[in-house]
Amino acid sequence: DIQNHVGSTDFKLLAKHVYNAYLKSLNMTKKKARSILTGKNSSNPPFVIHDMDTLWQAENGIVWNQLTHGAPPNKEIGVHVFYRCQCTTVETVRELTEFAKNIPGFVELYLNDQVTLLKYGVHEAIFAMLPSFMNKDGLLVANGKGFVTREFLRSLRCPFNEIMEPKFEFAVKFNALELDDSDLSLFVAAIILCGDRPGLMSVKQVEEIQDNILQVLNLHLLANHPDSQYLFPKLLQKMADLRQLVTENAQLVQKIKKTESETSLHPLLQEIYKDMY
Amino acid sequence: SSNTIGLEAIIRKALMGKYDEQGEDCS
Repeated sequence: DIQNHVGSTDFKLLAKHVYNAYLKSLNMTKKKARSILTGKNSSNPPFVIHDMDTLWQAENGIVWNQLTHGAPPNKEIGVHVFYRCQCTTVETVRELTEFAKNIPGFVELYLNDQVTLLKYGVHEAIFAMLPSFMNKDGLLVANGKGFVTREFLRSLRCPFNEIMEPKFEFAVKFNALELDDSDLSLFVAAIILCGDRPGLMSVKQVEEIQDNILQVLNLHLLANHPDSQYLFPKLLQKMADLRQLVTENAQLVQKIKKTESETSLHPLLQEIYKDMY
Repeated sequence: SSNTIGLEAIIRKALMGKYDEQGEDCS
């Protein structure tokens, strides 16, 4: 029965619609990232950030424009890298909100439900997309202008050296599934449209949308990866792994808040972890 | 909720097509 759905137009239309929304809303695709990481588009290779010296070169115009205000530039390196992570989170939250607005059915939900879905879904979505910009040695930053090495992030002082390592471990396994952007767009949409977020008002409505997206994701994977039959159940398992990754991340930020009293947490992160877990 | 700071405020503004200038500073 599923097989003969593969060709049905409305499923294909939904898949295409979600994919186009993904391309329109997110400024970096996996395809572009992989071509930079593999050196295929060698026209402007990313600036490699592997120590304090190269980090400050990157901060002074090579990768990022100079910090204007928000974080005092003379902060200690671990705190500074943490602040950069916060800034990337802020930008990606905005992009994911734009993406969500274009998922069929999302804007028909109560506004408070839209906020709840995004408030609890953005981190799982961010950590699901992060592998696109990662390989086992590091990750692209600033739209591909920079590449921060995994060793450098490991070398930061505790507890900042714990921020990215779990994401690299997840990424190496997640990248083995060899998803492309069309797969990822549906997977991220399914993460956001999740019916069991706390405080949702119209659970049934959200679940109907998610069921639809999951059906389309299943059919899309069967058509797009005919040799990997079990990709869909594997991705459902990854959803559970992502929840664990987000929980551990929240605990780490709590630890940083407690132990790093002089760290100026971005207001966004203060709110996230104050009432979420 | 209009005076919520951080994530919720940024999401609500983005949902309404408005962007928080403060966020712009990061890029």
